[in-house]
Amino acid sequence: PASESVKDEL
Amino acid sequence: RKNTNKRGVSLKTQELYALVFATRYLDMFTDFISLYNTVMKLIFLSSSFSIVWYMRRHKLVRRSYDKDHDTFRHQFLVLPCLILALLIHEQFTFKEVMWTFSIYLEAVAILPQLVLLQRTRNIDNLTGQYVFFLGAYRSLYILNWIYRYFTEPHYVHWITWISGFVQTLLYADFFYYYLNSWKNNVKLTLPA
Repeated sequence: PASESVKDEL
Repeated sequence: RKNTNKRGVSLKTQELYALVFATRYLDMFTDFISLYNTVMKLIFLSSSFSIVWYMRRHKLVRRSYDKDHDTFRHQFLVLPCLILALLIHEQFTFKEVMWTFSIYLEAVAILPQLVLLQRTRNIDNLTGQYVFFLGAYRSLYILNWIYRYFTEPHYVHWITWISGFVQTLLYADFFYYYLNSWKNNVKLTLPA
């Protein structure tokens, strides 16, 4: 899911 | 602190930002990504909540805060973002829907601030610079997304890209007037 795949972004 | 005239800063926008970070960083204590990531999340949360607390509680600031102009109703932004997050998301879980809600809300959270600036028209330097860098922060993300799109396979995230693009668009006219005032070295004024 998006929150996982961009979790390195703030 | 010395400029206790908080006239230009919208408490509504500050409260929306606090909500954005609170709903986006729910997994801060469960998923450790990096020290930088955790530290910055703590900075975002503490700074946004302390600004809200300061503007609500601090007697000096509260008196000068322009509450009769900062009347944008939160629910006009929060509810549509919540409904949209319930309809358009990548996974129907609490964390994912909350995260998606925070992405949508961040895109529009600046609206009460931009409305207040147009109403008060007296944009002091601090407020103008503050709004400018708030907008610059997300537009720099767009450069990062373009770079990652071309360097990482399968790096496609429509939700963050479209929201970030909409957010930056909302600043477009502010950027135009801000950069013009900076170039012509005149006071920043927005059209009514």
